[in-house]
Amino acid sequence: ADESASHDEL
Amino acid sequence: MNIFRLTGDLSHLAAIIILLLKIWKSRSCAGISGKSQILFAIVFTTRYLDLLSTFISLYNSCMKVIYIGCAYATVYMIYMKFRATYDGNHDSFRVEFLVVPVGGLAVLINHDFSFMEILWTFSIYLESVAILPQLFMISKTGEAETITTHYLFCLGLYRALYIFNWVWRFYFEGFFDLIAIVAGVVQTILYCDFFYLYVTKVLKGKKLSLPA
Repeated sequence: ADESASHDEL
Repeated sequence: MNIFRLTGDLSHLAAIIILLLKIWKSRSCAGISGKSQILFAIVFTTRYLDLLSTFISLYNSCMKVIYIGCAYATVYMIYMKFRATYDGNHDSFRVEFLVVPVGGLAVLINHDFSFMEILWTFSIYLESVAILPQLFMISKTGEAETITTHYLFCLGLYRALYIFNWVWRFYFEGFFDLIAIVAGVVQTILYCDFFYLYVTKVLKGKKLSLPA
């Protein structure tokens, strides 16, 4: 799983 | 975006602003760990470098800019503007004991071995322990101003709300980020002792002071 695709949290 | 994340972000923002206002209004940073604030400035800087590369939302970008700006303003107030009131003798936590292991861990355990990703991971790990110099300072002096405890409470509340956010995201979006979750849980646990004191003392109108 590509968990790191987007870090959308602050 | 869910309610836990929004309130978590707002609680984080409240904490940052409470601290800035406390320093500004009292013209003093007594009782505040400059080291923790430098660590938070490093955390935001290394995590939000993606401001330059990735656009997520206007909300996301604005909050990042505000967090970074406030973090540097706080450091400026402690080490420049109100330097005379900074209690450096009591701010004696050795930050290299945090930064070096955290840096090593970020290189070893990350989602992707790339520059940006390692910096992001470093910021997540560092944030989880960045408050330690502040908690250490309070344990050393044995007391904290009530406004400082409100700051810490908002900061801890933000972490707790983020955990609810991750539970929500796991159930409703199937999303989870193990690195963020483990670091976030560690960070929240660090506040437990403080939460206890806050509820049993500060909320009952007493000053937070530790037994000698």
